[in-house]
Formats: sequence, structure tokens, C-alpha cells
Amino acid sequence: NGDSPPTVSMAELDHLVQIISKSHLETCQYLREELQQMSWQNFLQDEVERYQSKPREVMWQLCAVKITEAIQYVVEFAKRIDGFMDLCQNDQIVLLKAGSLEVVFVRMCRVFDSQNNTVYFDGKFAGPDVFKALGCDDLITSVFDFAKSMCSLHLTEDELALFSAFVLLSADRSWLQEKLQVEKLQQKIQLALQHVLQKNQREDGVLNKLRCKVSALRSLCSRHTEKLSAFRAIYPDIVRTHFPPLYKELFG
Amino acid sequence: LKEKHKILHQLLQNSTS
Repeated sequence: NGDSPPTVSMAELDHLVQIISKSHLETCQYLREELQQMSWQNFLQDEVERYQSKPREVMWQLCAVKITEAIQYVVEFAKRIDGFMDLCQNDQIVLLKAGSLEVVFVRMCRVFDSQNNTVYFDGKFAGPDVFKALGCDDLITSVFDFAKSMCSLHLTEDELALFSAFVLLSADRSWLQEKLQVEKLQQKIQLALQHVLQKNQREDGVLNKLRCKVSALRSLCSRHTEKLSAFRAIYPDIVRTHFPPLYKELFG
Repeated sequence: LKEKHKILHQLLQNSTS
């Protein structure tokens, strides 16, 4: 009935960890070494002001493009997760439509500098003030706070990979046709995540902290949708003609 | 759903590189 966790051998869990970690590293957009080479360069004040003085719609379009690029990597990640492509096409679409932006937010902690409260964006590290022209200060603050709290967990790449897969394979999304199959896959991923956390000798509370992040992610994504609706109400033509088609498909 | 998400569907169909 889907309530009892599936029986999985240690070897199977190790294999799942290996596959998902590999998928994550192959599709994570930026390798840690590449980020280190960027030497955590921050935008200068005049560059910040240039972003701030962009028209609202231009900044929205720029962010939509960056989000869409990141989402394309998440789609590739999903495709390489064991069992994802075995789900029916409807459910693959449902899971990505609901979860791809959530995974982008999870992945953000890899490109986030907690000490300076900056994130890698458009070639350098940007603080929340860079995004002022969007007119969504509250959402931006929440996104930065989320990245900071994810960073404070100091997840390894393996742990981050499995948590991303866990988020993506959420069995409680609306409109799933084969909910039970998604549920089984998510339970296996959760067991693999627990397995890795134990192996890495993480304290017991980490899994609970990660579970709390799931609801924070949902809140961030629904607020993004609200902000987009408000923006679209004022600039319908900009969204229609200038926003990336994939972004419109996912959030329209 | 597939009809409304043609690009996503296409990305899913493309073989992984």
C-alpha cells in the first residue's frame, strides 16, 4: 500500500548514491573548482547601481533567463536519476514542473557566499541589493536567507545530490498518475540519503532539518509564482514576447 | 499536460549527452 518502506540492500543503496551523485556532478552547472577560480569576485558599487537602474522588466527578463538556464541542468539531472525515465511522461512533467525551481534553490547554496551574503549571478557575486529593480525585496531576502541556512548545514556533494533528488521525486505533487511508483522511488532515495548521512557521521538532526527545508522550498516557489503573476498583470506583452518559452511553460 | 509542455517534453525526449 506504499506505507511500508521498500526493502533495499546496502549494495543497492550504495549504487543509488553513486548514480545520483554522478548525475548531480555532471549537471550541476558549476564545479566547485570553477567557482574557486572565479575567486568570489563581488560586483563593484557602480555595477550594482547599473543593475538597480535597469527597467524592472529588463531585470525580470534577465532573471528569467538565468533561472531557465539553471532549470535546464535540473532536467538533465532528473533524466539521469535511476527510475525517473521509467515513470510515465505525465509524471515526469508533473515532477519537473513542480520541483525544478525548488532544486535550483537547493543548488544555490553551492554558489552562495555566506560570509558576504552574495550569490553567483551574471559573472560575479551579487548581494540582494543587485536585484532591487525586480521590486520583490521580500522574496529576494527569503531566497538569500534560505541559501544561507542551507549553507549552514555544510552538506557534501553526495548529500546535496540525494537531497535534490528527494525534493524532485516528491510523491505528494498534484496530478501524479502513478503516485505509488513515485512514492517508492522517493522512499529509496530517502533511505540512500539516510545511509550517506550515517556514513558521513552526521548528527541525527540533519535529516529533520532537511525535512523542514522542503516546506520552505514550497513557500519560496509559491511566492515566486505570485510575484510573476503580479508582474505579468502589468507587463503581459513583455512576458509573452521576451521571456524564455520554457520559463513560461513551467510557471505560466 | 504533454501538449502544454512541449519544450519540457522535448528536453525529456532528447538523449542525455
